[in-house]
Amino acid sequence: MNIFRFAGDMTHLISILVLLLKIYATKSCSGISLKTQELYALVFLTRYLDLFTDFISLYNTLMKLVFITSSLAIVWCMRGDPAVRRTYDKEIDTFRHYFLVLGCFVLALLLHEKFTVQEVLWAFSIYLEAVAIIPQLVLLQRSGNVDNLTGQYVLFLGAYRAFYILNWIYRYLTEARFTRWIACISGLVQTALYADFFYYYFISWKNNAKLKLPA
Amino acid sequence: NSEDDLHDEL
Repeated sequence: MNIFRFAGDMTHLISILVLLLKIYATKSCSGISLKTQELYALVFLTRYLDLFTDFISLYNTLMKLVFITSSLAIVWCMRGDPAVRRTYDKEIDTFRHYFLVLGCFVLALLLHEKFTVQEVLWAFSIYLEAVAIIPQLVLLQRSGNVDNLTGQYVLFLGAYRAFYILNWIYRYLTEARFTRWIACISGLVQTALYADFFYYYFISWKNNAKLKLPA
Repeated sequence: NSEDDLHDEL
């Protein structure tokens, strides 16, 4: 474990806490893409298949449980809770995320560490996580105004993988045989997708203005 | 060795 990876995990955890706060405090999921949340639930379920077979550390196991349960709770709440469900932007959350799932699965069948069920699904989860934010970014562009908690949620979510990139650089420099090309390249694509969001977020912060993404 | 095979990152 290094400080970059720990900062990344904490930033990721904060993003989830901000989203839970928004949904439970405001009893609203307006501005949140259910499709992105469903993709994240799929990412964690397919990535942490080793939860009960490989014990890395208490921290690792705990965080996996937190990510799986929180992502499922958010999807369940957005689909099930009548009060929250009413605020879901159903008519603009229309990105066809099934294509993302299919594309990532085909890619995982072609590019993986080992051709085993667990490794192919692990690669699938890495590729899917890289593109899972797309329905959310599309929804924010369509909805125009972005409320503070939603903006902070996306900001922390984007920042976490940027910390992981620093972690991979650090591990590459300090560990003899460290090569994680699948995670590194996907992580770069994932962070790059947030580039324009980061830019408009910085502009709105600098001008102390409301965050608006151009359509 | 098995250590490398494990995905030790989240």
